[in-house]
Amino acid sequence: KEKHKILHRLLQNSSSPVDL
Amino acid sequence: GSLPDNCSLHDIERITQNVVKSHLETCQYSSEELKKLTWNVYTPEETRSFQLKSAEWMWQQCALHITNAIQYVVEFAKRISGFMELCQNDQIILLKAGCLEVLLIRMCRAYNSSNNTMFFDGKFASPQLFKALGCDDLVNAVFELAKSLSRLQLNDEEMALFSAAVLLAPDRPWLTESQQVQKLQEKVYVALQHSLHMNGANTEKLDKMVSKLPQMKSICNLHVDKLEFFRLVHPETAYSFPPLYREVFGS
Repeated sequence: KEKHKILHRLLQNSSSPVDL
Repeated sequence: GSLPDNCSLHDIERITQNVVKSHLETCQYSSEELKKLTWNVYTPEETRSFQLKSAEWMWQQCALHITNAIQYVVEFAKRISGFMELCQNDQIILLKAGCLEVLLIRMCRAYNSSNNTMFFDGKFASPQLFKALGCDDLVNAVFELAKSLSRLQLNDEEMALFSAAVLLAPDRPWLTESQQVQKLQEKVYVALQHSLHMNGANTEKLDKMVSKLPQMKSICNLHVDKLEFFRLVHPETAYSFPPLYREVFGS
C-alpha cells in the first residue's frame, strides 16, 4: 500500500479531477 | 456473431452505455474542444524554443502532462462497472500496467493526421518539438501509433470499449483474481464486437485495433527504459517528478 499510496487515495476518494 | 450464453443483448447494451459514459465523462478534452484547437499549431519559432529547452525541463513538462492525464484514466477505470469490485491489489496492478496504453489510445483523439501534430500544452505540436527530451525514437513511435490509430477513425463508443478492454487485461503479472478480470474483459470485448457489427464495420477493423497492441506495449516499455536512463543522468530532476508519475512508472 505504501508503494502506491497515491493510486490508493485516487481510487478511494470520490472527488476527481473530472469533478473539480 | 453469437453472444456468449452468460451475456444477453441487454447486458451488452448496458455495458456499452456504462463504458462509453465513463469514457466521455473522463476525457480531459471534448472532441469539440480539440476540433476548435486543431489549427492552433505551434509556430516554427515556438517549436524552436521548446527544442532549446533543457532535457530536464522538457521531461518535467511531459511528466506533469502525463500525470494529469493519468488521473483521468484512473477516474475512467473507477466508473467501469465491476472495476471497483475487484480487489485493491488488482485495481492497482491493472492501472499501473494499463494506464499508459489507455492514454496512447486516447491520444489519437488529440492527433491531427493532416499535419502530423499532437495536442500538447495548449497547441498542436510536431514530433520535432520534443527534441530536447532526447528520445526521438519514443516520440516518433507515439506519433506513428497515433497516425495508425487515427486511420481507423474510431468513434467514441469504439474507443471507449477498446480502452476498457485494454485496461481489463487478465494477463497482467501479479493479479490475484485474474479470472474475474477476464470475465469483465470478455464482456467488454463482446460489447466492442457488437458495436462494430451494429455500425457495419467489418471484422478487419477489430483485427486492426488488436494488431496495435504490440506497438502500444513496446512504446510503454520504451518509455520505462528512457525514464530509467533519464533517472541515471538526472536523478534529482527525476526525483522531483510528480509522485503519481513516479509511483506508476517507478521500478
